[in-house]
Amino acid sequence: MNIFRLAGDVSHLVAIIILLLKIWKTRSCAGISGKSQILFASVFVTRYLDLFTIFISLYNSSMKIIYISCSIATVYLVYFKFKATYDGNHDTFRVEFLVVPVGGLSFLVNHDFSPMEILWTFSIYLESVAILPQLFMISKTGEAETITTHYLFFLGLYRGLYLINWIWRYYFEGFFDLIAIVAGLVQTVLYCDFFYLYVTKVLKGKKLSLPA
Amino acid sequence: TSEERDKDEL
Repeated sequence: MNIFRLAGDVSHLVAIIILLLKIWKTRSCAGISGKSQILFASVFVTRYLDLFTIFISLYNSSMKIIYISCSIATVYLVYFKFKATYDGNHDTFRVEFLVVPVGGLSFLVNHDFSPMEILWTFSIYLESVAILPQLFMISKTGEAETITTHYLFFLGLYRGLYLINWIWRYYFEGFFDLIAIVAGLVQTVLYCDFFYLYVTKVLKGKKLSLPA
Repeated sequence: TSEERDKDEL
């Protein structure tokens, strides 16, 4: 564990908590893509199945439990409790265009052709594109609530910090995991456009609005 | 350098 990975995990946790609190406090999931939240929940479920098979550390297990429970709670809030505020008309990204190629690729490119490893690989590839429905929804509505932009900022930052962690580990430990690195790069690059808008608009107190 | 998966990473 190094400081970049710890900062990444904290950033990820902050993002998940921000979203959960935003929906719970405002009792509304306006502007939130339920499809992305379903993808994130499946990312965690498929990646953390080893929660029941191997114990790595208290930190590792507790973070996995927190991620899985918060993401499932978020999906529940969006599709059940605050369903009336769910903006389905703008959450129209065809997720099958993500899940099918990702599913196929995880069978072709993986570290080991075993069920757990293929599920882990599927989860890594899926996570790299899971934010697309959310970004697509923002491009369709042409704007995002400021709290939602903070959620996206920390969510995008987390994998960017992991990338630094992997550079650090390659340099000092000679460790590298090409699957995680390539997927992490794709994932972080997808946020670049958002990061630019976040820094130039939201951090200057303006509302994030895309040229519709 | 060795390319492998780290099960410790989240």
